[in-house]
Amino acid sequence: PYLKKIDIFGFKSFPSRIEIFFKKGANLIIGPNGSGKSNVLDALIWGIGETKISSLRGGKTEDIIFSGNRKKKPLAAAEVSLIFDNEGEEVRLFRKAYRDGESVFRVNSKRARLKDIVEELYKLGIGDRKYFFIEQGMIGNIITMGHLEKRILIEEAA
Amino acid sequence: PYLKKIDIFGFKSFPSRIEIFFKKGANLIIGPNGSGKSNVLDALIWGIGETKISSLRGGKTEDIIFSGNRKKKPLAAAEVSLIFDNEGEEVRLFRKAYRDGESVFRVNSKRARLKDIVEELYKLGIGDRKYFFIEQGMIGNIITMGHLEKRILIEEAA
Amino acid sequence: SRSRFLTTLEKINENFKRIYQTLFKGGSAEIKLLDETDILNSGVEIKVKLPGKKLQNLQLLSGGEKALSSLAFIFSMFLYKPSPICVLDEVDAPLDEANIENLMVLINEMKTNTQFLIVTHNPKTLEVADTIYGVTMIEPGVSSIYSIDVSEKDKKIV
Amino acid sequence: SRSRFLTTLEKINENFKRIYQTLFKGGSAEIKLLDETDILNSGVEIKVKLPGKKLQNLQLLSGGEKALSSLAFIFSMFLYKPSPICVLDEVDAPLDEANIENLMVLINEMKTNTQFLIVTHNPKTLEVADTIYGVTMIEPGVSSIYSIDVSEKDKKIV
Ligand SMILES: Nc1ncnc2c1ncn2[C@@H]1O[C@H](COP(=O)(O)OP(=O)(O)OP(=O)(O)O)[C@@H](O)[C@H]1O
Ligand SMILES: Nc1ncnc2c1ncn2[C@@H]1O[C@H](COP(=O)(O)OP(=O)(O)OP(=O)(O)O)[C@@H](O)[C@H]1O
Ligand SMILES: [Mg+2]
Ligand SMILES: [Mg+2]
Repeated sequence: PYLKKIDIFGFKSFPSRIEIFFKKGANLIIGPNGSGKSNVLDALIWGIGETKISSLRGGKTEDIIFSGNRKKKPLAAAEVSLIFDNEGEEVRLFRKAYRDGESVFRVNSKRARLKDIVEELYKLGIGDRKYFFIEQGMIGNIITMGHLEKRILIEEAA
Repeated sequence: PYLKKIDIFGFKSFPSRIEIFFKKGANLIIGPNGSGKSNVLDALIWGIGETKISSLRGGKTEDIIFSGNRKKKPLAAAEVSLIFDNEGEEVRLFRKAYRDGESVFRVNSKRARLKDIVEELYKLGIGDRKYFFIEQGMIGNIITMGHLEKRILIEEAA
Repeated sequence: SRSRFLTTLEKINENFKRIYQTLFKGGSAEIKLLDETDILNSGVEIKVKLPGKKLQNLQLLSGGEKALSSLAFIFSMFLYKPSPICVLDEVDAPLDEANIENLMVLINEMKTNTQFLIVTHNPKTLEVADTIYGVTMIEPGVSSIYSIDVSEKDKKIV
Repeated sequence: SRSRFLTTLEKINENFKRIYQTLFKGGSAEIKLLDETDILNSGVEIKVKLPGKKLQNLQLLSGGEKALSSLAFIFSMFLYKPSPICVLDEVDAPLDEANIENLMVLINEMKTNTQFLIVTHNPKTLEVADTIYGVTMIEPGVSSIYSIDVSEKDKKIV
């Protein structure tokens, strides 16, 4: 399976709907400082069910919803759709959150809970993001983490 | 005043005596990963009296002394000389340490203590390194330190 | 259970040794239990020996060596339990050109089975790209995305 | 004493505003007391507004924006109590080309009164050099230093 498309609307610096089609192999994302590259990755991480707002570099839940700029007002909600291609069959994961913090999930357009999202991801072979996602700035710290932390990483992979 | 020269012998990856002459203005240091660039900066920080071995990326005191390679045996001591030019007058600071951890200091070739080194640096206008030295990998963390930490930084600058 | 943990540790260690060779073009590395007599509680330690250098404390590694060692560790666990997707946010920032090339060799190998999303500012990393997306803020505060033809990859300043 | 701290804070804040303009080419920034009613104990907070963007939580800044804001903060204290020497170890790693240029403008200004030691892997940063030293390990584990003529700076791959 692979990630075919991500749809972002109202999440962080994306006030209008944006679609990004990815290919198999290596998809490179470039651009100036502060342009929104890490925000695209945050949208992916949020879309697969991340619940800790600090892992999305936010302080409070609404930090992930577009907060406005000179011309545009803050939006009321953020939504992300992830479309995976699993051997030709499409799996669509959808998440929407309002400023009060509640998230609405959908799997293939049917209302779902976070637990269903995690289950679909498990079927796709997508587990804990610490094994497949290296956040910006963290690369130097992994090797010097403590002995017990390293053990837990290996235990959880088992 | 400015740093005219640094002499390194037996410190980290410098088993034989090396002299580096610096100029006023911008001195750039380049080279492959692991070649010894940050070690040169560590030599400078150690030479001005750093006492915390962890600030030199070491675990124990002897980590700063050349530990050997395929051809060379570990050395018994590390020494660094810093030669400052202060309006034409030379100020020489010297530090040597043996594997048991004791440091020997000299100011202008006369035996001295750490406190004398700090005093000479004060006369040169060199104070706490947190105001003039940004360690590798730390640049992103400074702005997000806590409110009280920021206050202490400003208080100590006063 | 005990034996499951040990088998996992052993498999990850094998991956680690192999990946280390690819990334560092030599040297040796190992992931092992800190205390073999206490399998259930022992921490896990990583020992590395860089090509031509002695075995040393991980703290003494350079910024680039730490980053590359961290990548080897993450990928050794990733390959034990592969995910269809791998996301890297500017992991090449501390690396010199030669080490970026070594990393690209590894990614090229892995991308037949794994989809990569890679954010970078380094033109050298673009060489591994199958697709390239540019992110920009034409309107301040609003991210927009455009696709870049892969044949343009050597012209793109990032 | 109270009034000394306030005067220092005010001077550093003035530096910060000015440096921010140089580095970000616009926007605004401020260092202020968290609680004006409790001068003796209050923490200090930094508020930044990037060009064209809204005032926001520092956590939401991008990697490059955090690095540049951190540099502005350190330099604002540095200029309050200037040291003859300033040491920067790969502070340009998270920055794109445009922001490296802005940083070089600032360093060019400051280098008339301050000696800089700058470690970098980025050819763009070399443009500010008055001297260049290369560090290498011809013999593994042993650092050696060679001088590079400044006129060669655009040929040097780092
Ligand atoms: N809720 C939000 N509403 C509007 N804008 C936001 C929100 N959250 C973050 N941003 C914007 O996103 C920007 C950061 O984007 P991001 O971290 O993706 O940059 P980047 O492209 O990764 O840059 P770098 O190369 O420096 O890492 C911030 O400057 C901020 O203005
Ligand atoms: N006591 C010591 N004896 C011998 N070698 C040492 C000692 N301490 C550190 N080293 C060596 O120094 C190397 C690290 O050097 P340094 O951190 O200066 O690299 P660097 O040029 O800054 O690289 P990077 O660009 O990756 O940051 C290590 O690989 C290690 O072999
Ligand atoms: Mg980023
Ligand atoms: Mg270094």
